[in-house]
Amino acid sequence: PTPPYLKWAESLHSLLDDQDGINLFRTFLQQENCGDLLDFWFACSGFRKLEPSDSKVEKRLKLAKAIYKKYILDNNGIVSRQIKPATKSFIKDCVLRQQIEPDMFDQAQMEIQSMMEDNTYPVFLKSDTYLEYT
Amino acid sequence: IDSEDDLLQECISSAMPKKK
Repeated sequence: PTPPYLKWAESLHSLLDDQDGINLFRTFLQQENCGDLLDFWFACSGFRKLEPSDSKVEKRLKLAKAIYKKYILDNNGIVSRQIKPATKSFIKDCVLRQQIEPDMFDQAQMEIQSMMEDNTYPVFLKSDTYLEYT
Repeated sequence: IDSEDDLLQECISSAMPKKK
C-alpha cells in the first residue's frame, strides 16, 4: 500500500485527512508563524458540523463569536489578512445580528484553503520538515 | 460554563479525522 506521506503530496485534502499529516503540517506552519491558518480551517469545519438540533443556539453564537474574535477581528492576524474585506464584513454582520448559520464561515474557509493550496502547502512539500519525515 | 477557548478547541478537535 501507498505510505501515508506519499498520499499527503497528492492534495491538501489528502494531507488534512490524516492525523499524522495534520500534525506534521501544523509543526511546519507553527515554524512559519502561521499555525492559525490550520486551526481556523478546522474551526470552520467543526462549526459547520454542529447540528442545529442537538446544539444550543447560545453555544453556536458563543462559538461563532469566539472564532470571529480570535481569527478575524484583528486585521493584523495571519488569518484576517488572507480574508477579503467583504467576507469579513459579512461574518461581522452575522455575529452582530446574531444570525448564526452553519455556512457563515464557508467563504472565509475557502479563501484560507485557496491560500494554503497556492502557498503554504506546496512550500510544505518542499520543506525540510516534510523531506526529513519521508 | 465553557470558556471561549475551550469551546474553540472542542470545535477544532471535532473536525479532525479520527486516528486510523
